[in-house]
Parts: sequence; structure tokens; C-alpha cells
Amino acid sequence: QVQSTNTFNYATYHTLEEIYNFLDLLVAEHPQLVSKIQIGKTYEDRPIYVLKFSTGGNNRPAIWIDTGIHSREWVTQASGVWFAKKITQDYGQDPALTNILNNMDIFLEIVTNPDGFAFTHSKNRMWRKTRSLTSNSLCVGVDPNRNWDAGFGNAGSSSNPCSEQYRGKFPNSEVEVQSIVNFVNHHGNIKAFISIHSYSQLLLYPYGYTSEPAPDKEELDKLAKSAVTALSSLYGTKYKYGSIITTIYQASGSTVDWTYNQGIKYSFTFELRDSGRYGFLLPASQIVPTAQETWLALMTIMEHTLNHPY
Amino acid sequence: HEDFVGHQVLRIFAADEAQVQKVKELEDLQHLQLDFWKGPTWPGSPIDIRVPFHSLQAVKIFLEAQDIRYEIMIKDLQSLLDEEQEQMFAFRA
Repeated sequence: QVQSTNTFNYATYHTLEEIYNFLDLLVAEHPQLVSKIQIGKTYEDRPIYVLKFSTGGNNRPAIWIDTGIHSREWVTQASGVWFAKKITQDYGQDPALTNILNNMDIFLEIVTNPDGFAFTHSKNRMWRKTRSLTSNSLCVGVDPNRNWDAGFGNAGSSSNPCSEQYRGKFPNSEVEVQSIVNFVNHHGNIKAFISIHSYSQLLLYPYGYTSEPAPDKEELDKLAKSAVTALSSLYGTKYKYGSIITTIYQASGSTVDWTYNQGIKYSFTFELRDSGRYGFLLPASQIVPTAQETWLALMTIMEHTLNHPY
Repeated sequence: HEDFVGHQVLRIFAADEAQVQKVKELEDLQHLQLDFWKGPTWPGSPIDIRVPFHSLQAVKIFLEAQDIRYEIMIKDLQSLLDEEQEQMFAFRA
């Protein structure tokens, strides 16, 4: 096992055990800044961890970032690892991030679907869903990005357990989703929620389940534009941005629709790059560039959140 | 491990709404076991589908019969997966 986050290889893909070991190393190296919180257990009894980056205070306004809710999107978990290290490196060095962390907390869930992720390493690299069993069906798993209580069951999800977009039997049926719901509700002071997927180079905001524009559409659109501009400035990666339903397709029960409806105004979802047309098999050589460019967009959103309290 | 030998990922370009609808019809054909990496949305927006070896001929014939343009995005999925694994092992070593 790697003994330090300095010798951890950020330019390759890692197993769940390696990532969980990384979390422990990071916490051990930065005990004043980083802590590890277990927010639940998966269907297959794996712990679900969130990293908390905090410089103190009590229940400060917070920013949530998650990666890897769709397990086969490996560049997202790998980017999450890179973000975690980046936060520890830049705190105290980069004035913008330092300012954010002096006023807000950041929560980072790197492996949002641990069962699915483990399954992509052990059995099926193309696995997307959770691993929960559905009664009266041979098919396994629920799409955790259709399982949220926001337009649940509407068009843009499937009632067929064999579908990749199977929504589950009821909202929050997946413990991986329910754990986040509990955490967000209990915290009560999350101001930005960013859920990261791959691939197709998009930055999206609510809604996905309805064509009704979000009340904050104008601000979200401007912020998305700024974030995408920052992202593209590094390597020229082209992103589109807009609401989920107008930019890609109708999707009901999705993460950021729920968070937005809970009052988290700055709710966004990313689709990271595939500039080489490898889809979910983005070569490991692109992990660091992908994370670097995404970080610029994340910083744009986080700074805006800090500077526009609500 | 699930074996993806012979699986291809096709990138499909639907020229108009009618062609988008035709590709959507493929989604309902369960026996083909298609995996939509990027689903059908708007005309001109690429659609990526992982097609198992046993369905390749049927899908390609369907697309050609409908005059829907496509290209092979990944020729053999398993070879990419093997490369990915080799690289991970190499880094560990």
C-alpha cells in the first residue's frame, strides 16, 4: 500500500480499497483540515465515506461535491481523489480556496456508489447502477441518478429493473441515495451541491424532470457560462451548458433536481470529458488534465457561492 | 470477469427527428442487449451504443437500412479493457 498521498499515483485508476486507503492517508496527514465521515452503509454493507474539509466553526455553510454515483464513470472517482489532494495542497497557498475554506466547509464524496464501483473492478467494468436486488426480477441494481424524490417516476426514467435507467420501486429506495438525503437534511446549511458524472462535456443545472425553468435559471446560466469558460481556458475542452432537460434529455428523479428543490440554489451536475472518444474508458493519461480543468470550474462555482450568500 | 470480446461501440449520427426516433426504437429491443452510453437526444447529437458481438450484424443492418450514418467508435472493447488493466498492474508493480 502507498504510504503517503505524495507518492499516490493520481494518473492511474484505483480500486475501492486503494481509494479508501487514500482517504485515511489524507486524514492522517492533515488532521486539522480533513476528517472522514461515514454517512451510511451500502446495500452490500460497505461503508460510505465523505471527506470533510473544514477550518473550524459550527455547521458552517457548505459545498457538497460527489463523484462516482455511476460506477463505471471511472474518471470521476479518479478526479475526486485529485480534488481531495488539491484542496489540501492549495489551502493556505491559493487565496481564493483559502478564503472559501475560512468561511465554508467542503464535503467530498469520492465513491458515491461503492458496491457498483467494486463490481466494475471485480466482475463487470461496464456496471452503472447500484447492486441492490429487486424482488421478482433477475436484474440487479437501480440507477441512483433516477432514484431521488424529484419528479420520481415521470418520463426520463424506467420502471423496468433490467433497464440502465431503472428508477427503483420508490424514491430513496437505494441506501446510497438515502444516506446523502439524510446527510443533507441533517446538515441543513449546504449552499452548493455539485454532482459529477462522465462523459459528454456538459455542465447542467435543474430541471431535468420538467421543462419549467428553474426560478434561478438566469443566475445559474450565467454562472455555468463562467464556469465553463474557466474550464476551457486550460486545455480548450469544449463544454455545453444549460438545464438538463433542454441540453440533453428529460430525466426524472435526478440528484440535483432534488437538491435544488430542497433550497440548494447552486445545484449543478457535470459530465466530464471524453475528448478522445473513449467514452467510459477514458485513458488514465487523461485523468489529471480532466481533474485540473474541472477544478477551475468548481472553483468558479465555489467562489460564486461564497460571494453570493443566500 | 464479464467478457466484452467483440463488443463494439458505435457512434451514430441521426440526421433528423425521424432518424432519432428510429434509434430510440432500438432501445426497446431487449434481446439485442444494447447499452446506450449516450442516448438519443437531438438530431446531429452523437449517440454512442455498446453493441454485443451477437447483435452487431443486426444493428448495423438496421442502421444501414434506415440510411442512418454511423461509425465504429471502439472496435473491440475488450482490448481497451485489457490495456486499462495492464496499465493498472504496471503502476502497482
